[in-house]
Amino acid sequence: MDRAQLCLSLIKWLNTFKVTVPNQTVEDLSDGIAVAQALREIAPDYFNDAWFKKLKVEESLNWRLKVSNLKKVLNGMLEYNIEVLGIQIQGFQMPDVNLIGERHDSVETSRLLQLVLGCAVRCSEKQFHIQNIMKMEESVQQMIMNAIQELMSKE
Amino acid sequence: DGKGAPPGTSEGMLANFFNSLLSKKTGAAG
Repeated sequence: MDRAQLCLSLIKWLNTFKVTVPNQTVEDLSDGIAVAQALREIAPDYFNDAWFKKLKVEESLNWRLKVSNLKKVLNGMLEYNIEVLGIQIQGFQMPDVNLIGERHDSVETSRLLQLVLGCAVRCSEKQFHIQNIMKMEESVQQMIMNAIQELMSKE
Repeated sequence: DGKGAPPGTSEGMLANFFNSLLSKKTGAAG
């Protein structure tokens, strides 16, 4: 799988959420806030205001604070998978949040967004999210399908 | 919702995949 291409496709998909912060580039996503806002839309009862308030929301965070946010986002998703979806992800290479926060790495960002995608297509509102994906251009749908299949093969 | 896409085409394959995902029962909480 071409992960740089996957990252671009997943950013396009992320753009379909009601995200209020910049979310067009890998650098935009490097503080975890856009991803956290998407998660809040996917599972508002779980990724609630109390959870969101644990994140630092400032315009120019240093890389350590970005990584701190990303760790909370990643852990939140993993806990959501276990506690709500009943899914234990094994054998999937987890995103290196240091590389996302410090270097804006697109490969690692693709892994992070892949986990968000996994939450979206299995949450209680999955019908809404899957139908939104089906409205996207075919090449993006193809990348998303591959990403979901890879993720499901690791459960 | 893509259900009418011709089978055997990439469009049909994508529709099949996402429709099967829609019908899949998932989650500890249902």
